[in-house]
Amino acid sequence: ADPCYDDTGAARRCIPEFINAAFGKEVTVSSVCGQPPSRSCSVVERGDDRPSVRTCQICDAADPRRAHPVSYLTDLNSAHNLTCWQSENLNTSPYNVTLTLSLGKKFEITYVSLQFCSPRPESLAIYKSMDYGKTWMPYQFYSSQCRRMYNRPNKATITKQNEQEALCTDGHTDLYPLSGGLIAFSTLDGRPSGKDYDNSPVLQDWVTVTDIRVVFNRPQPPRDVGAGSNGGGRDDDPMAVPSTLPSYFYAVGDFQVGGRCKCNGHASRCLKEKEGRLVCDCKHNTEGPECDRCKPFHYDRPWQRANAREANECLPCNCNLHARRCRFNMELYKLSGRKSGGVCMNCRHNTAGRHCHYCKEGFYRDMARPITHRRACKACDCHPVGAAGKTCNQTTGQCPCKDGVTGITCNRCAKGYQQSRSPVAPCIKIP
Amino acid sequence: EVMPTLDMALFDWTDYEDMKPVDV
Repeated sequence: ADPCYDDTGAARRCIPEFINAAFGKEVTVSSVCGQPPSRSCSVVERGDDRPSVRTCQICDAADPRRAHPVSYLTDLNSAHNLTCWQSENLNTSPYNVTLTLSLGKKFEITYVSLQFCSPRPESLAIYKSMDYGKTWMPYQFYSSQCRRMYNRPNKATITKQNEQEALCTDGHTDLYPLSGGLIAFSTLDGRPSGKDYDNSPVLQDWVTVTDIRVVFNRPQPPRDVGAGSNGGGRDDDPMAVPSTLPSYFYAVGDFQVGGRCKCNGHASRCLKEKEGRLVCDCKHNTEGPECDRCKPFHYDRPWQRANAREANECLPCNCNLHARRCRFNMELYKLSGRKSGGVCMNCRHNTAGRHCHYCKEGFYRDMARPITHRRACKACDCHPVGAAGKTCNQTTGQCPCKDGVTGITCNRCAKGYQQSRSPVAPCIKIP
Repeated sequence: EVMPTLDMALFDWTDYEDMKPVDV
């Protein structure tokens, strides 16, 4: 069964399944450790009131056992085999590292989450693009110093007037946990129109993205973390990095973008085109990458997004099988009580009118045939001499006859008249 | 009573060449 139609064949809203749109996708990062091999140290909590320990590792991009490539961000996230991308060591400011994910298509997303293998950054920004990376806009900020880092207040109130505004919060910026900490941004959480999403074009726009960019602006500052980076704990190889210096790096085990392929309620799935591009499998007589326009000849009403009450499918123009093209006219649509605005173009088979529903000049309706018949309009065939013109009555086919002439086509003299020799007055009264 | 159809051959086209059908 097609989810876009009910049992009776009537159109209904349909949406692609909810997925992690980042899974398996390539992420572009500004920094990866291991080229050349490097050593990084971190403090690890051991639990059970035991002191934390400082451990050091070698990152070597050439050795699969010691590599932390970018593909680890979006691979299968398994608790038993946690794989982490890791940046280079960032020894001096600025500490900016950027992750850019291209979804290749518009998605409507409800969350962006990052599970860290290092301590969570102290300041982090999320940006979105709706035009495949041409322009970017802020989506969310996390910082213990919102005003200083991003010139935004901490935890600003969201009202209906600023639902499309990126906020800053100092939540999720704690040093602890030292590993495994999560940053999760819910795109609709706390936004007033979230409960009436169907009727909020502002929020529909807010959740629409083609690309997501995460910028780690600042790592956690050095603090006393038991046997932390200030030394004092175990150090696997104290010769490599002086334990008095903190070695900053970011490491993320899982980068998720939860949402649905955007199809405006007119498709239940997205498919890959021949060129590998993702597109909606559009139904309801719609087309376009996001089912964002009506198919040709389906312009009887304007395109609309589907909602829970109405599928708002595109409807074909009514041209009685005499035209292949039509256009939408808003004035006519309003005049019809918002029911029909299609205007047929290039009516064929000698028909005319908005719906090709009557015969053009010089033709009349053959009532023995339905208007949809290709021979529903017959030529008037007015007599070249007996008729006063070539245009007949479009319903009866009666041509306009000269004085004393009769017949549908004006081809006979009326009773009491006889044919003359003059083509101007072909029938004259019998004296 | 059905009247005969107009006979094109009976018309005098001398002054009305422009009205004359090609097949007459």
